[in-house]
Order: sequence, then C-alpha cells, then structure tokens
Amino acid sequence: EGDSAVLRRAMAVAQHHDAVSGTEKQHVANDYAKRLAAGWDACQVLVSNALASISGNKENFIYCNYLNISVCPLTESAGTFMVTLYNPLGRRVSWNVRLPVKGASYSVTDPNGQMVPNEVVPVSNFTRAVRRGRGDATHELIFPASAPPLGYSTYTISKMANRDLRSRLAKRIREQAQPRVDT
Amino acid sequence: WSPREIQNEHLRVLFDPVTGLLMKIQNLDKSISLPVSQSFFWYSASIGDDDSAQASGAYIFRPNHSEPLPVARGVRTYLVKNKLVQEVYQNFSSWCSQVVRLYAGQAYVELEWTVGPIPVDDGLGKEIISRFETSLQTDGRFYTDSNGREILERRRDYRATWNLSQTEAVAGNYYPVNSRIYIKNKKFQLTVLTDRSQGGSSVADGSMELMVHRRLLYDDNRGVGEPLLEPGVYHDGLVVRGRHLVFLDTVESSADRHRLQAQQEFMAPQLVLAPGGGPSFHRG
Repeated sequence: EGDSAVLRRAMAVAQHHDAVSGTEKQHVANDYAKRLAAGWDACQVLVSNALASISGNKENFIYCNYLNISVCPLTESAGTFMVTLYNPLGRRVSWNVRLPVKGASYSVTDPNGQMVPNEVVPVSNFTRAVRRGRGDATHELIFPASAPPLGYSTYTISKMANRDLRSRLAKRIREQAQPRVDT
Repeated sequence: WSPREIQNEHLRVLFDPVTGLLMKIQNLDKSISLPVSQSFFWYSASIGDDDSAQASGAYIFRPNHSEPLPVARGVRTYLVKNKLVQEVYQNFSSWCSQVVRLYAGQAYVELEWTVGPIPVDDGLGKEIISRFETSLQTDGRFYTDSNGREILERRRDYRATWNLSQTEAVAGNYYPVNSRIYIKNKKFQLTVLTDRSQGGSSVADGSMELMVHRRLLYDDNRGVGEPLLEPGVYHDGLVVRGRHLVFLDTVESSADRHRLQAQQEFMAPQLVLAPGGGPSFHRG
C-alpha cells in the first residue's frame, strides 16, 4: 500500500530552522535525508497505484532518482520503455526530456502515436566523472514532451536496430535525390 | 578552437573566443543586446582576523577578502549542436564545470553547473559563486524574491530602518534567494532563476552573484559545533549539480517570463518510467 504520511512527517521535521538553513550537525543532516528518502519511497507506491488506477494499466513503475547525472537502469538497458510525465500545474507545460541510454538511435511516439523528433547526444565527461560507477549510459536521449494541466502524458520509446537506421538513411538519400515540389 | 555562439529563435549567446567564457546575450525578439560575462569565483573563508574572531561557518558567511578569486581565467570548451538543443560545455577545473544550453524554442539560457568536491588540501575553506557581470547601471539596487512570492528591492550598503555602518562589504550585502534574483536599468532586466535556495548579492553595479557551494574547515561558534564540511558518500566532499535560468528582456516583459517559468521549475513534471506491457487494471 502506498502511504504519503511518511513523507508528510519527514517534511514536517524538515521545517525546523536547522534543516531549512543547513545549520544542523552532519549526523542530523544525514537523518533528514534518510527520512525524506524513506518518505519518497512510500510515496512512489502511492503514485504508482494512482497511475495504475487512472490509466487502467498495472505497470512496474520505476522512478529514477539519479537522472540529473544520467543514471537510470531501465532506460540504459531496455529496448522499449514508456515515460509518463505527470504535470502538477494547472496549465499545459512543455518539457525537454533527457534520458540516459546506450543506443545510438531511438523512436519516440507521443500519446497519440505520432512520431516525436528526438536526438541522441554523448554523455559528457563532466557527468561521467561525477556518477562514479553508478550507471554506464553512453548517451542521452532528448525529446520535447508536453503534459496537460494536472494530468499526464505517456511517451513510448524504442531503440532502433541497425537495419532501421540503414533503411532510414536510404530513405533520406532517396528524398534528397528527388526534386522537391512545394505546394 | 572554441565555439563562438549558440542561437535559437529567441536568443543568441556569444562566447569569448580567447577565454571561452560567456560574453554576450542577445534577445532576438526584442533586439536587446547585453554584454554579460559569467564565470565562477571563490571566496576564501575567514578563520577569524584582527577585526573579529568570527570564522565563516554554517551560520556565518565571512570571506577574508572582498574580491573573490576566479576558478579559471579561461575554460576549455566544446559544442554539441543538433535540431533540438545547442550546448557549450565549459571546463573550469577538475571540480567545476558548466553547460550553457539553449533548447529549440526556449526563451531563456540554461546554465547547468557542476561544482565539487571542493578541494581544501591547501587548508583554505572555499565558498563558490557564479557571478554575472554586465554594463547595466543599477544604482546599487538589486532584487530578490521573498520565498518565491513578493520581490524585494535590496540596496547595497543600506538598511531602510537604520543608518548602516557596513563592516562586511560582501557578507553584509548577501540576501536569501529562494527562486530568483535580478538587476535592471530603466530599460532592460537580467533575471536569474535558481533551482534551489541560495545566497545572492550584487556587490558592484551591473554585477550579480549566487553562491552555489561551500566547504569550510572551521566551526563558526554559533552552536552547530562542527565545520560545514560535508563528506558525501565518497568522503572527499559533496558534488552539487544545479541550474540557473537566465532571462534577458525589457523591464516591462520580464515578470511575465520569469513568473511562469519559476512555477514550471518549482512544480516540475514528475517523470515515471515503465518497461510497458503491464496487465490492465481496474479498481475493485
């Protein structure tokens, strides 16, 4: 069962002025972090249950806490996966999603099944230096996404095989060879 | 070779070809061009001096000089450019780097900095800042938010309710920055949104700075009883990574930009991943 009370309690403790300003002893800072992490763990179950209930699909939802240093075991290893963006704001937002990957080419489809433009860039040496053995993604997949007010959008990502790449390249060459007619 | 500029529909960001540092920002929609140099500096933390025994610590920011030292005078850079994003990677040192980023269609410059572990082998506590220097005539005034809500005007070396005798030229002008800080002249405004609470100031006209990380070796004797020397998982100090979003616009239009974007940063979309193919589910 999901439970938001654990995080609520941890947040309440973290209202203390030492937690707000960082004037606590180190072992107290560690305890604040531990409480907040335990709270988030319990909340993840709650969010997963809510998403399953709303979407009608019981998925093995995964939360990657180290996306800021390009670490996410699922996106690094899976050939196909889904990304759900939940938007807590009361208006539509656009967002550039960055996910750690190992492949060179991906297809991204939006909730309507439309292809979404995407790019794959190498993980920087800056990031490799700070992640210190956590994860081994070589690239980051970037694509623009959007989510409705107080709602969610789910994007599907698939790694493209080399033959897909070759056929896409051949198609591009054919297109460039033909004269274009603007209408 | 170092990249000279990155550009999207709204902004152009120029870099100094010699130092590799950010040099100028242009708002292409409004035809505004402002020389903006941005770099990282560090204040050497006081351990107490003849004026006062007060050391810099968890409660107290007290540099031992008013002028911070540059982390680097020039940076090694490289460019990543595609249809969705343009990024200039700047390497300041082995413990300080930054990505200057423009996504397609984005009306602000994103600075993603990575700082730490701060070296303290030389026996000096260090307080690291990102400083923006412009030609704006700001008349000693700058602006910070009050917990993301009201914007408060701050005046250098001035207090509204008493005659101030300033004894700490830098620390005495530092203010909390919870979500944004800006400077402006009569026409243009340079705004920086933060992704977390930081300390910030404008210690000279046209200048604006934010403290992004600190590592200190002495207790400030204000109660915590230990220096601000967080070891991190690997016991060599913390590495922090964060973002500053920089807006250049007219004074009239700036609030419309930074207010909405700040909401989007504070209540950012939550990413949830799944391998897919799960069974259908209906609540009983």
